[in-house]
Amino acid sequence: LDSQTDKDEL
Amino acid sequence: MNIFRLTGDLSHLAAIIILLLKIWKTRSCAGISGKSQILFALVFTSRYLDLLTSFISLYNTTMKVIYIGCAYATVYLIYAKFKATYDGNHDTFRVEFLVVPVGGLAFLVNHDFSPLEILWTFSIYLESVAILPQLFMISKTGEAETITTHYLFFLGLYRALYLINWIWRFYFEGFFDMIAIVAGVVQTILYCDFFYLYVTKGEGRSQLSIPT
Repeated sequence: LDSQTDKDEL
Repeated sequence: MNIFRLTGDLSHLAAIIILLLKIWKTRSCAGISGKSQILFALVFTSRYLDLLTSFISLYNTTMKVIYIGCAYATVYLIYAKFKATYDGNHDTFRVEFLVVPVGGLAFLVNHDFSPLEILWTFSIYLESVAILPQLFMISKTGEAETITTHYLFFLGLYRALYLINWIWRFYFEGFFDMIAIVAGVVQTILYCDFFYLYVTKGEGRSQLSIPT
């Protein structure tokens, strides 16, 4: 499981 | 967007507004740690630089602008407009002991070694410990105004709701961000002691007295 990062969070 | 994240954001917004209104209405920042507020302004500045590079949604942009605006307005009220009421003698936490390690960690542990990503990571790590000067100040004075405890309650609640949001997103979207989750857990744990006092002693007392 690779950590994903989508920056749609505040 | 899910209900936990939305209520989390609204809880965060409520905390920020409560604090700003408390200082503005009472024309006093007694009991408030200016250092924590500077750290929060730094968190928002380093996290929301993407306002300049990408547009996600009207909601996203609006909230970021409000957070940054309120954070700097709060710092201005504390250190400029009502600086006479600033309790510097009790706001003595050495923030360099937070910023330097957090800055170093952001360089070592991140998802991508790009400036924007490192600044984002720095803001995530910093936010998890940014409340420490405030909690330290309250433990030194041994009390907190009721309105300040409400501020801390909503501020602590926001990241706790984000933890539920991340569980929700992992389960339904397979999304998870280890850095945000670990920092969010640390951040929420720091409030546990306060949450306990808020719930058990908050009712009916004018001042929350924390045993020093």
